[in-house]
Amino acid sequence: MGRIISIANQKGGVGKTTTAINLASSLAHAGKRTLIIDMDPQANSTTGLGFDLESIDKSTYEMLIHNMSINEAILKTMMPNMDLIPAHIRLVGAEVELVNLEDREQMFLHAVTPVRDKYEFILIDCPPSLGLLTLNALTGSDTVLIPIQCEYYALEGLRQLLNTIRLVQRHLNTALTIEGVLLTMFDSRLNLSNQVVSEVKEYFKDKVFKNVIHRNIKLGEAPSYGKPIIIYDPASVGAQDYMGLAKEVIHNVLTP
Amino acid sequence: MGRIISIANQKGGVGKTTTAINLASSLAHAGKRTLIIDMDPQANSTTGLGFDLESIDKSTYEMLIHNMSINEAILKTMMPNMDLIPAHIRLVGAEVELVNLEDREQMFLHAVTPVRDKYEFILIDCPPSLGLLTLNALTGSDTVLIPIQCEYYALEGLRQLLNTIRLVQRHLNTALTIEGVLLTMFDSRLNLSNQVVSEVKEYFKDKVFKNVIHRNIKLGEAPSYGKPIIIYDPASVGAQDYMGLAKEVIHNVLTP
Ligand SMILES: Nc1ncnc2c1ncn2[C@@H]1O[C@H](COP(=O)(O)OP(=O)(O)OP(=O)(O)O)[C@@H](O)[C@H]1O
Ligand SMILES: Nc1ncnc2c1ncn2[C@@H]1O[C@H](COP(=O)(O)OP(=O)(O)OP(=O)(O)O)[C@@H](O)[C@H]1O
Ligand SMILES: [Mg+2]
Ligand SMILES: [Mg+2]
Repeated sequence: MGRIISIANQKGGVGKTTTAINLASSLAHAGKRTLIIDMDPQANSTTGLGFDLESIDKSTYEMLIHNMSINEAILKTMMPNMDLIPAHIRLVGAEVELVNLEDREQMFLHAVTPVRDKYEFILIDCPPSLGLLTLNALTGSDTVLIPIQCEYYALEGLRQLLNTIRLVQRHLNTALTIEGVLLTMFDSRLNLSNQVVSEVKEYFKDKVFKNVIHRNIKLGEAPSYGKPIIIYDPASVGAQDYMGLAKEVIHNVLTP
Repeated sequence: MGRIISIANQKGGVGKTTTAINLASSLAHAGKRTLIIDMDPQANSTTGLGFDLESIDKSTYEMLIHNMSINEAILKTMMPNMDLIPAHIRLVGAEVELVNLEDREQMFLHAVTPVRDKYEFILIDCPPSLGLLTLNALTGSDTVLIPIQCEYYALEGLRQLLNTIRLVQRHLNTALTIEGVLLTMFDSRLNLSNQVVSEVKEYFKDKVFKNVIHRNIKLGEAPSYGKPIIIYDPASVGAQDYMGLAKEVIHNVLTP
């Protein structure tokens, strides 16, 4: 049974897509069959892996709204052991189209069930909002990984995010737990970075991943070449950080 | 007649809130009566100016959904000439609550009209999405200011954003124009930054503001003290950049 992990935080630009692509590729590199599901209408996980949006006709949108089988949307990536369900701009309309449906929060859960046993990890790249797309992801997930940028506004949004997770746990998915809290874009030279780290560790205690992702320009360059960091620059700090994170996630799955 | 400017880009973390707070305070510093309207359920413009969300009972939510007069929600800020319409977490529900209303895209336009002549500039901090809150802001605005982070994914989302602006111009607000494109978090030492700048200038030509906002840690620190940069550290690069931008915006209004 594959573990389904939502990568969610309504704060924008905190490293959700960068984590989806680079954690998935590091898990794949460690031999784990991995699937990325791009649930964001911006489709950054899709383009960040080099796919051209113009050529995508089977995506998360058709899976959620037209009941298309998830198997029809699977794309092989350049990384062995790693596949992708692409997003498309059409997904912008899904939030409104889902509103008046009966099981509007459970469309993703029904869609993903057929491939649960095909992969050891399924990572969902969520949009920067707490709307129906993120609610669908959380309802269909085992756990949620929360990237937190080491900046002031990142702390502000946590209460809202935790409230939403609690609501999902109470009404839509009682088994949902927190996979972990990931500190991203950490720069040890900055007071602000260090302040945020100590506040997050005080609040989340052992839920904070030991592996921190440092600010590293290579992580910003890699998507412009359509490659995960482990292919673009395997010796970089960014690649080391995400490989460390993958080892920690694998360890946590094996020793709950 | 005050100029109403939406600050919009569905890409997360590109500097929408930082621009709303610091352009507004620089315009106020130049003697222009200015209003910030926080249209993002994250309420970062509200907390970034030192307001406590727990004490906010009249916000953008009540204005849009309960037809409350905008005058009831106006808060004075620490900056002379600058007021705020705060947001609240309740605004998360507005996207769904607006869906089934008759004039769902025009609720903001009706709400803001009574204060149009009270301010010379009205800036709207939009959420990182192209949903009904952003559509409301664009429908009720004269122009839209587009912050673009000097990173790869920032370019990806432009097509989607321009499509949405064109749709609004065609069906909801024929007078809407682009105020300008603002390059943010620019770091002249990085190739990626310079590449993005040249691509944006090629694409948008004279619509790109001459003033570029450099990456400057003081801009990240200021909101943790609840202050605009011009009060937190007036000698910083961040403060100089936003004051330069304010002069350019004022000049553009006077010489269309
Ligand atoms: N550790 C890092 N070091 C340097 N740059 C980074 C790092 N992580 C992410 N970035 C860059 O920061 C920007 C924001 O990251 P990303 O797009 O992954 O965030 P996101 O949370 O997915 O954004 P959105 O809310 O729009 O979906 C991107 O340009 C990305 O390349
Ligand atoms: N020029 C800059 N230099 C350094 N840091 C900056 C700069 N502009 C913004 N920041 C920081 O980058 C982060 C993202 O900026 P901000 O929150 O303003 O973006 P946003 O587009 O409003 O995000 P969202 O999409 O979540 O609304 C914040 O932590 C902010 O303090
Ligand atoms: Mg993303
Ligand atoms: Mg913002």
